[in-house]
Amino acid sequence: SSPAPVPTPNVVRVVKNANTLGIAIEGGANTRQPLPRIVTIQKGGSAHNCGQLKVGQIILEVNGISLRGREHKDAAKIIAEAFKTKEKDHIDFLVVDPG
Amino acid sequence: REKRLTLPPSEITLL
Repeated sequence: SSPAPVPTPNVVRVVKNANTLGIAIEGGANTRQPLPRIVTIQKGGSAHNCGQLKVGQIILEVNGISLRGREHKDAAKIIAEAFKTKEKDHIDFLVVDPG
Repeated sequence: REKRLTLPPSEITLL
């Protein structure tokens, strides 16, 4: 039987078209979930409006910044700052479906 | 696998 296909990461662009990003994340270095995973997507948030982010996806990078090896608080801060900054009107998430 | 089980669960942050 053929080996299970390895899920390939893909970039999802979330346009900041709402007051909140509207995702809840779980995970970070030194926890059972080593990379942040999306556990909730709130209706009306930018992530929900984008329509391409899904619950269960694992976030590898934010605007090219790797989240590998980062503690939960550090990863959450990077995402929050990416949403807050006025330099860009979007956030690029490199995500992968759970393998 | 054992190592993962001994690691603490993570907190959840709403963004």
